Amino acid sequence: QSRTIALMNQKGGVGKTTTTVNLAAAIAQLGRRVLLVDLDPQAHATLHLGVEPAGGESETPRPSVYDVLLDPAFPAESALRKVRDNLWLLPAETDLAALETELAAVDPAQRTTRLRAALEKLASSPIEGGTGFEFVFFDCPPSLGVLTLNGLAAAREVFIPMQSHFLALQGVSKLLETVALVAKTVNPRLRVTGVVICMQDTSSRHSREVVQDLVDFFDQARAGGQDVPWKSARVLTPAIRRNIKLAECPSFGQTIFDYAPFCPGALDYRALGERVVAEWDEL
Amino acid sequence: QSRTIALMNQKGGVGKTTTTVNLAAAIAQLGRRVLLVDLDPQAHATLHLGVEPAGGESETPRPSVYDVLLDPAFPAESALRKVRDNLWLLPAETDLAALETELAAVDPAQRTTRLRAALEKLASSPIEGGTGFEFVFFDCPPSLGVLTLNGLAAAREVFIPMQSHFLALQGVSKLLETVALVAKTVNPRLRVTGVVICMQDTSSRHSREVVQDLVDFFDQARAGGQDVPWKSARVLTPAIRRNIKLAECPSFGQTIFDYAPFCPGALDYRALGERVVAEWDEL
Ligand SMILES: Nc1ncnc2c1ncn2[C@@H]1O[C@H](COP(=O)(O)OP(=O)(O)OP(=O)(O)O)[C@@H](O)[C@H]1O
Ligand SMILES: Nc1ncnc2c1ncn2[C@@H]1O[C@H](COP(=O)(O)OP(=O)(O)OP(=O)(O)O)[C@@H](O)[C@H]1O
Ligand SMILES: [Mg+2]
Ligand SMILES: [Mg+2]
Repeated sequence: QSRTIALMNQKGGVGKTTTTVNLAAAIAQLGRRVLLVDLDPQAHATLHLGVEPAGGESETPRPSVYDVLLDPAFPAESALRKVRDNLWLLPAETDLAALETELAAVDPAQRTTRLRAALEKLASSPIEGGTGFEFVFFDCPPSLGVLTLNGLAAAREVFIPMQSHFLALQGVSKLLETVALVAKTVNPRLRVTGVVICMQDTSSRHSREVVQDLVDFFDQARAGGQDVPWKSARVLTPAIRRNIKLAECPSFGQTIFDYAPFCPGALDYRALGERVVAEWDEL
Repeated sequence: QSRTIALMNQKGGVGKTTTTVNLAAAIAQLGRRVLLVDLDPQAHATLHLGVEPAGGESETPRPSVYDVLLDPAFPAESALRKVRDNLWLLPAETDLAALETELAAVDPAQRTTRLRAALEKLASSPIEGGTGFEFVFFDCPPSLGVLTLNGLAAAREVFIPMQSHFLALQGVSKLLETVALVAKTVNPRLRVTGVVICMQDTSSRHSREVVQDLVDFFDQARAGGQDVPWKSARVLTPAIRRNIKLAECPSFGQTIFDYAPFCPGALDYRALGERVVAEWDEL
């Protein structure tokens, strides 16, 4: 059994990649086996971990999540790269954008579930020192297209990274509609279980009000008793403070724990990682 | 004659809307006639200025940039809203996303130039107290689709708002390719003339290194002598500092000058506005 979480938000630049990488790394440092799947044609999670993505100008012919999505028979374990102790990466490549077009030609019933099928096989595959993974994180692109849909179909949970700004609230309902659609059509077990507040600027009153709006929204969904996929969603703590070190370390291909293991950004992601693991262990 | 500038970056959350709104507002406060065109189905610029966008759940049947894009005969001046002294808005609406599909059915030769045609008519239209506008700003969505292409076809200049972070550099070449493509096919006069550094965190060394990378890149393009559309691009000053007030004022439908006219965000956008006007006056 494993905890599989898609980090999703169609808005750009909200902290999806920073959260996927550093949360995955935090949990790997706690000794759990973690897989990070990079679903974004920007390949930022891949770069962040110090791996050069294939595709584009790159000469690197290595396999990527692209191959997994295009070919149901492709052995996903051959695309895995071990990037840290306990941490594996299924990298993206920068031609992934062309994939959306190629996948459009695939039978609709299969188009969004290829990743899930590949991961189910991986779950029982022997991989250096063990079988499968205890935690799987999907870094989604800033869109609601076929790559994100594959992530939503393959995961059991959704975490929404977002900023505590007024304009950030505007996109949430559309995001939840998409989750509801995937839950209804291909993945009935899908649940939004968390919101990660990213890049929080101290705790200005504005920021607290936006967080309160979110908390109220989820409380109302629970009180309303409807069976919506976000009825068990919570705003996770701690919020991740804005910390320039988190923006610097990708340029060195490092996680925050490689770069500055005791800075505020590291403290926050470590604490979040401990909580994600503790919740899982309690179940 | 007017200075027409598209604020463009396919990356999300980099400061396009905040810059379009506050730069337009700064220049309007200097007494110049300014039009802001909201090209984004998120309608954030429209919201930021305190206007309720049409579309979606809204009952408001008002005309928007949508009508201008779908119907060449539509009188654009009927969609204008005066939002401040000297500042007019051509609002977006939240159904604009469906527009991309509808426009896909339009003849390719026309599909990306509808906005330009409408603006050419506006330039000679009598509009309350004057004719046309001296400055026109286009707030583009975070994509390289038909809405952004309409903005690029209609403008003579591109400003690129971006953060001075490593990951922000990764998307720049793709952005420039798109500008080059539009310059080659539909708008030979299109030039990237500026980069606006947004949300700068103090001046960390990382931030200065990223800015230096950009400066070097444009210097090399100039020195190389090729006729690329970014050969006269400069990193504009001042950089816009991170200032929570800039994130708060959209929730009140206010520009930074309405909300906190002497905070750092206001000082920076006012200074940038003065520079944009001064450059124009010198020509
Ligand atoms: N807490 C933080 N403090 C400072 N900078 C941050 C923080 N979180 C993220 N950043 C920076 O903000 C930028 C956007 O973050 P990130 O790339 O994680 O967002 P994203 O949602 O994955 O973006 P995209 O939509 O392009 O995939 C990056 O340059 C990142 O380094
Ligand atoms: N200098 C700044 N200081 C603090 N917050 C800022 C600053 N500039 C922008 N923001 C906030 O950052 C968020 C993203 O900014 P903005 O909406 O302008 O980006 P965008 O590029 O238009 O995003 P999108 O791609 O979604 O259109 C907003 O919540 C905005 O209020
Ligand atoms: Mg990302
Ligand atoms: Mg915007």
